[in-house]
Amino acid sequence: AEADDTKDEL
Amino acid sequence: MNIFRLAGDMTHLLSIIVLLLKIYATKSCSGISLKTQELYALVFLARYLDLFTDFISVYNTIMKVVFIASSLAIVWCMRLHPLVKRSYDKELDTFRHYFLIGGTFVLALVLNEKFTLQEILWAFSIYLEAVAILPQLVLLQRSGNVDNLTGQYVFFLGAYRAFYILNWIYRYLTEPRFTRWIACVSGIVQTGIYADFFYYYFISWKNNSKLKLPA
Repeated sequence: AEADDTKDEL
Repeated sequence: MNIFRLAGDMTHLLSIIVLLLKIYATKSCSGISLKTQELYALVFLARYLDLFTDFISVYNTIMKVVFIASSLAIVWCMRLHPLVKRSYDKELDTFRHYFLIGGTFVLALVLNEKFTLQEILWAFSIYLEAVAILPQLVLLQRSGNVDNLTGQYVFFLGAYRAFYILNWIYRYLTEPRFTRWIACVSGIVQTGIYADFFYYYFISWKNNSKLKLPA
């Protein structure tokens, strides 16, 4: 998965 | 984490603190839409299922737990607290929020990043959050006069959304692969819903008068 696939926002 | 996102998270937190303060200090939830609060509880429960599957940071985990716990506490107070529940404006809070739930869930089934339970629930939570404030705005409009804390609660919620848009612009410019269409488009719609409220909020602030929404 690409780095910005992680849902790091709330 | 950039300064805009931090500011967004903090105004979001502040809005919840203002709301809890209002309920705790005045033992009243008049002017607050239970429908909107229930939608937010559902939003957080659906979105933060990843608490069990992904670890991002201590900050992230704490904030998620705080958002879930506070939204459930507010719903509990408004429904079950013997003093608080008496002040609930039930007859003004008649927005049919089940349609919002149904509509956004269908949208999430169609528009998602991946057809898995977690991704569908995530998209659902984003769409539902975008419209969750509607019952609250309708209630405020119906009651006309808005007390200070309720006005500030909605103002901070709107500020949180505005900061998130700045955050996305910043990330788009600084992170080459930052493309999160579902969140960004929903976020812009969500912020747009506040535009009218913001307009009257600033007018009342400028004139140093009580916030009033036109019928």
